[in-house]
Amino acid sequence: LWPWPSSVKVSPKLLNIAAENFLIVHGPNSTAGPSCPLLQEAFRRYYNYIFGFHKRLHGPANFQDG
Amino acid sequence: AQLDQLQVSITLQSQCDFFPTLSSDESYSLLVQEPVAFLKANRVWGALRGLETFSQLVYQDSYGAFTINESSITDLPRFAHRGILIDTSRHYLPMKTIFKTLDAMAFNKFNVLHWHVVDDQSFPYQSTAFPELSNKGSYSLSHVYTPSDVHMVLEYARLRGIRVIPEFDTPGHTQSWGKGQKNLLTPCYSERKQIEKVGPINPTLNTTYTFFKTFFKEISSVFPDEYIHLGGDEVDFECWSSNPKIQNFMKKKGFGNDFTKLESFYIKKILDIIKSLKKGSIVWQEVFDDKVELQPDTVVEVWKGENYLEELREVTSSGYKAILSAPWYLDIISYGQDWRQYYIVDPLNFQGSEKKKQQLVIGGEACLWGEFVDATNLIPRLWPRASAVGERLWSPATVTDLDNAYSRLVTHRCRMVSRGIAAQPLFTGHCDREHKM
Repeated sequence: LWPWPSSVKVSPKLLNIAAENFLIVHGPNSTAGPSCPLLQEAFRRYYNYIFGFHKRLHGPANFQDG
Repeated sequence: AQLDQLQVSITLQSQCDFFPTLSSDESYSLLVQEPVAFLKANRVWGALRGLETFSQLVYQDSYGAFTINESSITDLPRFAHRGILIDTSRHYLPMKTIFKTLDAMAFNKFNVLHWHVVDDQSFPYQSTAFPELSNKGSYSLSHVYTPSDVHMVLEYARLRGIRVIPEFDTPGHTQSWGKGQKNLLTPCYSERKQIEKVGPINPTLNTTYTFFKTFFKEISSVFPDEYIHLGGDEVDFECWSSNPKIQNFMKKKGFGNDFTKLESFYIKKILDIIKSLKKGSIVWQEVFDDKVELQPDTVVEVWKGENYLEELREVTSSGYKAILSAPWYLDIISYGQDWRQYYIVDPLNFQGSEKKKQQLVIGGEACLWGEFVDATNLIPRLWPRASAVGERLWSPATVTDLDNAYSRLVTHRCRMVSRGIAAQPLFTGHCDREHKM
C-alpha cells in the first residue's frame, strides 16, 4: 500500500476475485447512488485499474462493465 | 473463498456535486471479507481515497488469478493540504500531461494542484476580460489554456478529489504580463533616461489596481477554490529604484529607500482585492518576511531551502497557517535514491507548541518548476519522487521506516507504470509486468 494507511489489519485468508463477475456498487443506505456521476466515474475507473490488464489479455468478451 | 462485490456507502451528505475544499473529509474505512467488501466514508472524497486503497489490495498471482487478503483498514490524512506544483509558463504543458499528472496525484492521494500558470516567460492563461494578455504574452496562440481547457482541468481534478489553486505571482515574475497590458509594468531607467527594459508591476498607478480588481474578479469566478495563490516572491527592486516617478512616490509615502515598504504597500492592496472577492490568499514566504500586513487567514508557503524549520516556527508563532515546500523542489535532480531525502523530512520537526503545529501547518507541496521540464520529462521526474512526499503528508508521523518504504514504493512505482504513468525506477530490479510506455 502507498501511502501507508493509519490502521491496517491484514489476515492471511485469501479471497479470489472473478473479474467478469465482480461488481463495485452503491451500498443500500448510501446517500450517494447512481445519480452521483463522481462516484459512477470512479467505480468505472477503478474497475479498469484493477482488471484492465486482465481485459487486455483476454479481450473485451470477458469484460463486463462495472 | 470468493469476493463478489465492493459495496460503497456514503454516510453523511455526499457532496457529490461539490468541489473539494481544505476542510473536505477524506477519511474512510474498508472491510474486506467474504463475499462482500464494505467501503464507508462520510463524503465522496473519502470514498475516492478508499477506492484507491482497495485497488492496491487486489493483486494477480502467477497464474493470473485476482486475489485479495481479508483485511480491515481505517484511514485519514495527516495533513489537509497535499499539493503538487506545476509550472506552465517556463514550458507550456499540454492538457494530456496535466491530466496524467492528476491521475498520478490520485494514485498517491494528493489533493491540491498548485497551478503556477503564468510567469516571466509566458502568459498561457486566456483571460476573457483581458485576452491580449495571452494573445501577446503566450509563446504562441496554440500554447494557451482556453476557458474550456481550464474548465476541463477543474472537472478532471474534482472527479479525483483534487483542488486546483491558480497562482498569479506579482509584483515580480510578471514580464509576460506587460506585453498585453500597457503601463502595467514599471519602466526602468538608466542615468535618468528611460530604457526599453521594464521591471515589476508598477505599484504607484491607480490603473494597476483597477486592472487587478477586474482580473481577479474573473479568476475568482473561474477557479472555484477558496484560495488564490498571489506569489510575492523574488521582487527585483533595481528597476523600481531607477525610476524617478517611483522615487517620488516613495518620498510622498514616507518609505525612505526601503523598497520592501513599497512591495508591502502593493501586496496589501492586492490582498484587500482578494478579500473583497471573498477568497483567501496564499503567499510565498517573502511576503511574511517583509512584514506585509496580512489578513489572519492568509497562508504562507515556506519555499526557501535554508532554515525552513525556523521559518515554519516564525510563521506559526505569528499565528499564520503554513504550507511547506522548501525541502521538496523536485526540479532539482541528483544521481541516486534522492526520494529518501524527501521521505525523511518531517514538516512538524521544529520548536513550537504541538497544538499550534497541528492547527497551523496545513501541509506541503512538491514543486516541479518548469525551466528544464516540459511534457517529455515532467512525469518521470515527478514520479515516484513525489510519492515520497505523498506518503509523508498522508501517513501517520510514525511511518518512517526507509527499508519498508523502499519495498512498497518499488511495487507502487510498478503499479503506476501499469496504469500508464512513466514513473522512473528507484534502483535496480524489474516490474512483474513490463509495459510499453
